[in-house]
Amino acid sequence: QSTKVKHDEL
Amino acid sequence: MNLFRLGGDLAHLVSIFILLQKITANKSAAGISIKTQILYSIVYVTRYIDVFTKWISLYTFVMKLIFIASSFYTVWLMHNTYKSTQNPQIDTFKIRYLIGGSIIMAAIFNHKLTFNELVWSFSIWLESVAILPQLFMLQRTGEAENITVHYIFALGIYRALYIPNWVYRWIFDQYFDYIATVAGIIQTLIYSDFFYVYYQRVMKGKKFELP
Repeated sequence: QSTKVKHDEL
Repeated sequence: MNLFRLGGDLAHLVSIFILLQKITANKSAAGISIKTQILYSIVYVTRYIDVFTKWISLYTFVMKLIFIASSFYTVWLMHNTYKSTQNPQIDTFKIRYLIGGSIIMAAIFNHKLTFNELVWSFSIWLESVAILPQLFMLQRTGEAENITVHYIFALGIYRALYIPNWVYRWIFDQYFDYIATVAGIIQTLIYSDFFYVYYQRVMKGKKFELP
């Protein structure tokens, strides 16, 4: 799951 | 991208526009906490430290530049052009505790022990409390111009809309970032009192006055 975290939000 | 996130980002843009409009049209920064504005500058620089090195989309690229530039411009305006209109005697929140606390939170809660991940996490925690000097100032004054409270309201809506966005992404995108979500909920809770007074007074056409 944490691999999905890619900081694509503002 | 979903509508909650887009709506949140647009509310964020609107809040910046309201703030700059208030300062330049009134030629005054009265009632605005420069400390909160400085914290936002720190938040955007640390959050978007990879703006030129990591490409996500034109949308995020442009928005990041707008947020960094406008926050610096606001601080610059307040510190130079409209310095005499500031209220340093009531803008007295000790921001070193907010910065120190965010450093500690980032050291404990982060996705990886790398520089970029640590500053990203720091920016998330700092953003969650960055409005406190402004709310504290509001509380000390007891009342504020409607334009100032509209600014704070739009900024609060921005983070509040990110919560359904995270629920949406969790369900439909299998995406979940516990740091952003927990900090975002804390941030929205900080606004809850303000939202209540805003609803009770401003939405009913009255002046913003704390009970």
